[in-house]
Amino acid sequence: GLEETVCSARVKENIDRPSRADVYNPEAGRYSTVNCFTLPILRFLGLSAGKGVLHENAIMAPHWYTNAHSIVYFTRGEGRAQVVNHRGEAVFDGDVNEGQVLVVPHNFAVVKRAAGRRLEWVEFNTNHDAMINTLAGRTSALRGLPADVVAAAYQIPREEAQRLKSSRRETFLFQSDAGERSRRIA
Amino acid sequence: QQGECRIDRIETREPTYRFEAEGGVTEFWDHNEQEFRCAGVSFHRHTLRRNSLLLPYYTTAPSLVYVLQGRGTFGHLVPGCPETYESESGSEREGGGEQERERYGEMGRRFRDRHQKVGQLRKGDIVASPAGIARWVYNDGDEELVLVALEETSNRANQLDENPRSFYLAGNPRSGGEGGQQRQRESAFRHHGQGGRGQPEFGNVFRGFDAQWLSEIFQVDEETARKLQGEDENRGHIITVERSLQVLSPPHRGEEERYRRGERRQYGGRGGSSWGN
Repeated sequence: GLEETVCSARVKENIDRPSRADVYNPEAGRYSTVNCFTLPILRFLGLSAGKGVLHENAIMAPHWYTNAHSIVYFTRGEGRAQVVNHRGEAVFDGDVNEGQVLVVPHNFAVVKRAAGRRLEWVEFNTNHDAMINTLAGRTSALRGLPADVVAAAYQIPREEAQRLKSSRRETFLFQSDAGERSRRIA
Repeated sequence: QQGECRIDRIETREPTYRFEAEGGVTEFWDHNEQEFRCAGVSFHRHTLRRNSLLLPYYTTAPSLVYVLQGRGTFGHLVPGCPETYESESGSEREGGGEQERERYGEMGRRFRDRHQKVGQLRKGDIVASPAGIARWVYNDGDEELVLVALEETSNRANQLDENPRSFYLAGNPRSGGEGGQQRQRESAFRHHGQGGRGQPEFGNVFRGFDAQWLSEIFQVDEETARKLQGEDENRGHIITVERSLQVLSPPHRGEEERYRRGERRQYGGRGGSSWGN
């Protein structure tokens, strides 16, 4: 059945349509993925991709890919990114602009932020089902920890630990306080 | 890697690096030894003193842990999984008051929390941890909790090189004791001519992010953001918990029976579970 599996395989999927977004926050932006579930041929290739759009000053939560390298190509706009290695060192901390590529190695933590204009990128991940784990937000690793563990780990009171866990209700696209302030002024 | 398995002689190996922390110690075998490189694995041993917490961390390769001694509580933080361990709902919260104070004794009222599933550890358990999934361990027993762990760095899940790497989510892992108090055995020098090459490396990932950004992301003040980064921390990667952790954890079968019969005991029992064993 080669002809049934490969010859007729769907090889195309548009991830740029806003209506196709997997994660959407009208204030902060959107994010779409294509993986082996949405485009089965990717299982053979061992690759997947994502498209992100961050509105002005918005932030994509600090996160890491549990099973993939991520090669990010900035398609539009400008922003800033920080990438951190296992020693807790920022191996990249700088501006990112249209046309540039940023390689984020497997498990390295990264945070992206749009500058004055919105920031867009496409990312290629080296796993057919790249899994993301966030450090902040509603589905973050911190949120999954018992509050007492958070309190002990960061030497903060329990109530503060609870606040830290639940401060962000968004999943991983955050509206920035700075953005909110500038909108109010405008 | 080519040539790694051309082994003429195999020796038993002792740990090469030792990292002292406030609440315990971790010993690493030198993963650069030929046998380890041939097998594509690294090996280490955590010893957690009573009431100590191994801070949350993740690794680039999957690992298997064996509980050599003691008992404890552990959790895996799996992305996208809901916080299914939760204390009372809001409606019950409203009706608390005197009844709650009576039920939970000195604490006045029970602290409400919601977190991902936690498990209990006891001697003989094997725990499988996938690559990239953060995990933590707490010793709630009355003796040291000793864990030996194998990390398969050559596993295809690890997309980096074969050096073991641990990414901590808290603390200042390299600060326990004097600079981590590494003990470099002769063998490390013999094989590499420089003790530090096979030395494991780990740190708190929050440290690499801008504190101001963290404050904004978590919507907390900068002081709390700096605590996330573990600034001024010197407890290392295993910390001592001042009072025992209150972690939501289901009772054992016998405890459940007693609960049904109404033999309630105060919250905050051994290991933070709600009911005694």
